Amino acid sequence: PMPPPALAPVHKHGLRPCSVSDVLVDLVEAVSPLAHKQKRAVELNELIQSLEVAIEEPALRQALSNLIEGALLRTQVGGKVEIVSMRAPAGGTLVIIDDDGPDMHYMTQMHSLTPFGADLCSDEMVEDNMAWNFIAGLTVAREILESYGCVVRVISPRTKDAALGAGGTRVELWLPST
Amino acid sequence: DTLQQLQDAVYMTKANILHYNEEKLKKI
Repeated sequence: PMPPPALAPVHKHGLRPCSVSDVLVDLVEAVSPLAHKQKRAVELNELIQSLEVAIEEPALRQALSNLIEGALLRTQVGGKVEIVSMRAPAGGTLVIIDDDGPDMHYMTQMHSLTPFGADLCSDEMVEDNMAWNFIAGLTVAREILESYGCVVRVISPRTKDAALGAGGTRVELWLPST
Repeated sequence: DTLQQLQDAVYMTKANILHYNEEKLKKI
């Protein structure tokens, strides 16, 4: 992936930087038993450890939690979420969250008119739940991360030769360092 | 606020999907 043209930390008063590596390890450890129980997998590959980013830890934790859990919820039985973190080419950190679930561009178009409410509890509504979870989780994560100068990119489907409605999703997070 | 409502939507849909997945796994 190519870095965004502008990636700079927001100078917030008293901002305490945190280790994205520690947060990722914590979140993956926390979600792994659930993934295992639901016959899915979550894999973390850190190309460089101890990557410090200019984001408050609770904010980063909330954003990443939504994105990682959301990716897991989109997978089928036997599916996998792969997370990679690395130093970004032009400084900062790049986190990539890949899943092998549906094409969410297609899914959100197909389910965009479904009202949000108690009707979502029905068994036939899993795709509506998935579309809502994707949009809501991504919106919360984007609001949080962009307030710290991060750039969020979503590519779905991430594999171009997939069948209609399939192809998985890639979420790229470009996080500024201090 | 709106962001909290969206976060609540994330939790609700998560619970629905997990429940659906569990029921589906029982049938396998």
